[in-house]
Amino acid sequence: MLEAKFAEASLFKRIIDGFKDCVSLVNFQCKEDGIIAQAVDDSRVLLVSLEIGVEAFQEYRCDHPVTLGMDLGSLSKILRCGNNSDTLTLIADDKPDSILLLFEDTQRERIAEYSLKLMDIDADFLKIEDLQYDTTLMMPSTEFSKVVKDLSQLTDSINIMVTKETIKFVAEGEIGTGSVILKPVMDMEKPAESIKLEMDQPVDLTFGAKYLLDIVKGSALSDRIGIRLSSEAPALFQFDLSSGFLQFFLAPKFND
Amino acid sequence: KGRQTTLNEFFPRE
Repeated sequence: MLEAKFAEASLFKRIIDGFKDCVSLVNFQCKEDGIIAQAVDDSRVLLVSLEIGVEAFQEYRCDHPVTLGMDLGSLSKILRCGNNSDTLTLIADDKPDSILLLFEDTQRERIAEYSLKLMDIDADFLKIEDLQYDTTLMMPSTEFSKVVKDLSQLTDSINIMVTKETIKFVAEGEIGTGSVILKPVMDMEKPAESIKLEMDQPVDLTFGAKYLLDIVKGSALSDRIGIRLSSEAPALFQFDLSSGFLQFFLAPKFND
Repeated sequence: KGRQTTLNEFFPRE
């Protein structure tokens, strides 16, 4: 039996909205210590990895591991039926063919109950070892989102260059070029506005703009984004939850 | 502008 209660339905909504546009069919693996999911987009360029720890829930119980295969489009239709401030409980039995979503407004004693049919999803699991990265960045997710949205207007590829003191984003398109340069900065008054840079090796990488546009949809989950870059591996973009994370692994473009 | 790589080139399947 799974019973997973979010104090606010908006958290689960934001999690699903954060990746529903790049992957559609997802297996959610529910275990004693929380819920994990992994999915790869159709082009096999972007991998989403989600972990929701027990601490992120108001109440959590999972007696037996259970996999819930869901169509995110269908799931988000149901999530739109609940109010953001409702509590949301996910309920499934040990061998479920559907999942129950229970929205409760404790102030008004309103209870809404929906069931979603589950699917058998045949998805392979990619094995992600602990990767070595050349550069780690932490910055406001709104800032990263703005850079990606601005530069994506010019081109389908965005170049990210990091040296010791500078992070440079460059777009070269048919209508013109654009670049944004950021420097590490520590904001004592507003720590969330800080930009932190740890660089072992400079990097110069190019990514498909359409995938970066998918990734920044996770910005509603956290006011910070962690970006880890390597010249030889997919980049990691991470939004932290109070317990857990939403990660995107993005394969780079290479000049052969 | 460059060849788009895929994740399969970096991660083994389980």
